[in-house]
Amino acid sequence: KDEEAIAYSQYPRPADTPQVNSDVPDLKDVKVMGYSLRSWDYRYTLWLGYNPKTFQVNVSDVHAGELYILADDPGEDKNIYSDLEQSVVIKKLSTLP
Amino acid sequence: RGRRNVLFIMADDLRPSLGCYGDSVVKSPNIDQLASKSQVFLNTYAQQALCAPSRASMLTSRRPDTTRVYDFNSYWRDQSGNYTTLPQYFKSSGYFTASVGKIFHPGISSNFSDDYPYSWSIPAYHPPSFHYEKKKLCKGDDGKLHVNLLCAVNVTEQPGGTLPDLESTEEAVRLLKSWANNDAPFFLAVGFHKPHIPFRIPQEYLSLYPIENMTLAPDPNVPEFLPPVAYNPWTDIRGRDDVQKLNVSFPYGPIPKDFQLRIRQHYFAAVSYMDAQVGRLLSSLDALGLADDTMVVFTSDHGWSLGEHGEWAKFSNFNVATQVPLMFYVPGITIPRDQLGESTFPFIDILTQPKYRFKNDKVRRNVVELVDVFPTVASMAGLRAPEHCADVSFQEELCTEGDNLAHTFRRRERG
Repeated sequence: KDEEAIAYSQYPRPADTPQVNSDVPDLKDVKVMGYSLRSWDYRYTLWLGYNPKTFQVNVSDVHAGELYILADDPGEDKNIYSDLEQSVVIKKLSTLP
Repeated sequence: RGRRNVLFIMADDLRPSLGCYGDSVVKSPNIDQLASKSQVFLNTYAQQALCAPSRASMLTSRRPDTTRVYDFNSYWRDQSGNYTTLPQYFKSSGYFTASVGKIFHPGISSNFSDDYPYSWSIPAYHPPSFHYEKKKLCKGDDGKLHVNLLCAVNVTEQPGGTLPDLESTEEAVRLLKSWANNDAPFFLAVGFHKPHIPFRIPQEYLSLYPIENMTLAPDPNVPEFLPPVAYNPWTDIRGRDDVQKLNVSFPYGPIPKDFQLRIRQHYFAAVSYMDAQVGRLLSSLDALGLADDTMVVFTSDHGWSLGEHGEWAKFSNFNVATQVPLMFYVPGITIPRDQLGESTFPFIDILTQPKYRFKNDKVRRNVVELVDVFPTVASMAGLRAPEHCADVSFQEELCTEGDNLAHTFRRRERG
């Protein structure tokens, strides 16, 4: 009961840059999956390589990351992932199931 | 009746831009009234900001990686597992279940049947006038008809003199009337099509939002350090005649500021129009004497970016695209039975009654998810909530990847 409440979401992409089918890629075209976890305090997202034939995500194939600290940045406009990439927080979050 | 009926109301692409969520611009008196008698979850998130995957996820209580529905072209029973849906669970528990409007995403993703007969006792109802939703029916500045994004119309001039959500409300009320004196409990799901684009709405709702009062999103530009993969180029609105005329560059835009204001005006007007249909539905529930033994759930499939981050769509992991309203009215629990008066949900016509005031008495601030809806609705209706799924659950027909939030209705929030 004392665990922090977390919500998960995900979104597929066909490529690392926006293209005409980026909004709604067909499953066969999905190359990257963005997995988000969000709490009261932050939203952390990793964009990971994804194989649509096996439905497998490659957790070591990190295409990009996002981290927003919502108390300072409620609109999610200041992505500080790069600033904190090597930090303890990121390492801890990356080990979550 | 030994069990509570369920009226399950869904909006389409509705972010929590509602009075009851603290929005000072949007006029949503009927949903606010429902919220004042409900438990309101202030921080609820969809599992994927796209209609078909989100609805499949919520209605099976499985995450997209378990439904394996990520687009419009997969049906979970073929793609991953024969998962039991929320309405199917009620149907198998003796409820009469019916779908009006958009509950499952239509087409392949619900087997071209809205998952009938698994989920529903009768075939799903779709408003006939939805056939015209993408036709040239919006009067442009040139006086001709176009396929526009902004499409405030004189309803009497539309085919059949109606609009889809008006028809859905009428059908839902007709069903409620037919069940009012039945002994069998019902689960009625009503899915409104708005505020999804195009904004084909009764023109009078625009008057609630004078363009001179509209403001841009607080952060209308693409953030400097946003990875390109996180950005969506909102292609669905680019194809509309009125947006095409703007010659917006791909993929980043931007849309001219005056048109941004008009998109926001039309979205808010669409919310008020949808709110009026919720009000008509709830006042009928009330008039039929069903409000004291029917729980009401109100939510949406995901949100929509109204210019935040330079985006005009869902299709992302941003909070504005994933956050949704969620509230549960449970007579006797969210409102004491002795406070259930003669009129629980009187219709509030925002076009003639601009002043109203409601207060949310029961709110929860902790983060919750749409996968929590299934076990919570089941539990609050008096059924057993499904057990939590195992780590791998493709063979499990009935389980939940969410949390049963029933305990939150009686305990003070912690943390």
